[in-house]
Amino acid sequence: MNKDFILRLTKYKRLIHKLKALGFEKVFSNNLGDAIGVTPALVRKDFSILHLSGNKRGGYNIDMLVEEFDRILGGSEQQNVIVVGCGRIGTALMEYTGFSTDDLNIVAGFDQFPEKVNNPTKVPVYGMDKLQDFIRENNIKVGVIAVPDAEASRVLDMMVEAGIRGVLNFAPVELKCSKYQCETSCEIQNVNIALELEHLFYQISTQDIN
Amino acid sequence: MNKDFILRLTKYKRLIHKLKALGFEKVFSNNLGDAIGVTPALVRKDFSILHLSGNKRGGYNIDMLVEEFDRILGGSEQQNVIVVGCGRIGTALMEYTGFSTDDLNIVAGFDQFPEKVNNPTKVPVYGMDKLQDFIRENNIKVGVIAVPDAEASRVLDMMVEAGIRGVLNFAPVELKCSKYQCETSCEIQNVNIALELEHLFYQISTQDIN
Ligand SMILES: NC(=O)c1ccc[n+]([C@@H]2O[C@H](COP(=O)([O-])OP(=O)(O)OC[C@H]3O[C@@H](n4cnc5c(N)ncnc54)[C@H](O)[C@@H]3O)[C@@H](O)[C@H]2O)c1
Ligand SMILES: NC(=O)c1ccc[n+]([C@@H]2O[C@H](COP(=O)([O-])OP(=O)(O)OC[C@H]3O[C@@H](n4cnc5c(N)ncnc54)[C@H](O)[C@@H]3O)[C@@H](O)[C@H]2O)c1
Repeated sequence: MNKDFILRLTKYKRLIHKLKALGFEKVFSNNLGDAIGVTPALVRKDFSILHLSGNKRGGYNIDMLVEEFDRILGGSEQQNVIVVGCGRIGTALMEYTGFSTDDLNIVAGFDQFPEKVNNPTKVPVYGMDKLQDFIRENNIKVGVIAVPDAEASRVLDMMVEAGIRGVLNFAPVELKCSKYQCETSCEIQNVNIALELEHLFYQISTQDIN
Repeated sequence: MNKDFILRLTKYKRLIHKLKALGFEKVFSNNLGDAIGVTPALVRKDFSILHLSGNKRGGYNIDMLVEEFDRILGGSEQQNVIVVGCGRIGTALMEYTGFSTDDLNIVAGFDQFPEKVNNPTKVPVYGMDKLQDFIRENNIKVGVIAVPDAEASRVLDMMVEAGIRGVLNFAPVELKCSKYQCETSCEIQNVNIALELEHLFYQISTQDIN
């Protein structure tokens, strides 16, 4: 399955849950397409790959879609996440209430100076000495890295060693799982905000030339 | 030019500036490849497209690369950015000192309740009534959207109308430039943190099946 297809599936799933919460009973491929930013034809193609059928007049049945997407993408049991580095980005993530609509739950934060963290939330913040036990005891699979760039790869190794399988990294370094440590592979998604901004400037400057 | 190539160019440029600051005089394609996360062959291919030559024994000359990349990607005059929505994400961006190493400069924040914003930085925060004049008077080309999802598309229209050409959007909605307003196109880059996390969970669950 290619990454774009999976990303679209995740977007369909979230959208369908929101539509169900709004009381929708049916939805058409062009509504789904507009909301996700793709053509209705691609929606129909994706759905036919998943053997989901609707009809021209009535569209797709929302309850059927919710059930099918939960089956395909995994049900909506809470997906627990930890945050390592409770500074500006880390605490913004811990305070965000929007994650619960997507069945995401930040269960703990970790920091080298836990007593200095300004944490108005109920999410507990621990020192780094508790990180690996917490990951193993609570079977945590996904974590966020929000520490300074120089610390990120060391923190990654600690997380992977304890059993983390997926990492969302905000530090501006290209993190790679040091192969020798990974019996199971670890998916790393880098979010580099400065790079995204620079990329926007570059795209604008090339438009002006063309 | 395809997007991946541009993204690599931006990464090369930032890396080369950092190496120069560290006092490097030469660099080999395998160092560049390791730091960016690509093969040395791809580095050499990218550089030959740009007519940048090095030699097998000595590698590439850093000063030559800095000059060439500033020419290709635009010099390092400050790239000014505004932030609309000065809540958790918005203030984290305004407080971040790391942008200056990439010649990025957050020059102002805008919020519907500017007096409520907790802003320990020197970056001024204004009400939304000042947004469009500020964009026009300071020729701002890039902005960040960090308002709630229901507000994002209205805020985008205000920004594009005033001349913004590139937007980094954190609100979890697929923003599209409403075509009728765009004489010039507007590049929109969506950063959806919840989706990235869900995508990691999905990738892990599919690994377990295979
Ligand atoms: N704030 C932004 O807008 C922004 C923008 C782009 C990139 N980033 C990147 O995101 C990351 C986080 O940024 P921030 O602004 O939240 O930083 P921050 O300095 O506010 O927070 C970093 C936190 O990490 C903790 N820490 C440092 N070393 C640690 C270690 N070895 N183990 C555990 N905890 C450790 C610190 O105690 C601190 O609480 C950085 O890598 C930064 O470059 C941030
Ligand atoms: N905090 C996170 O970790 C996180 C994670 C994922 C997504 N997001 C998304 O990022 C965006 C920002 O999140 P946040 O946590 O910083 O939110 P927040 O509620 O802390 O801040 C939002 C700010 O926007 C301002 N605002 C609201 N409507 C406005 C309008 N019409 N014009 C100008 N300002 C307006 C508010 O006054 C507030 O200061 C949201 O869309 C959120 O869904 C945040």
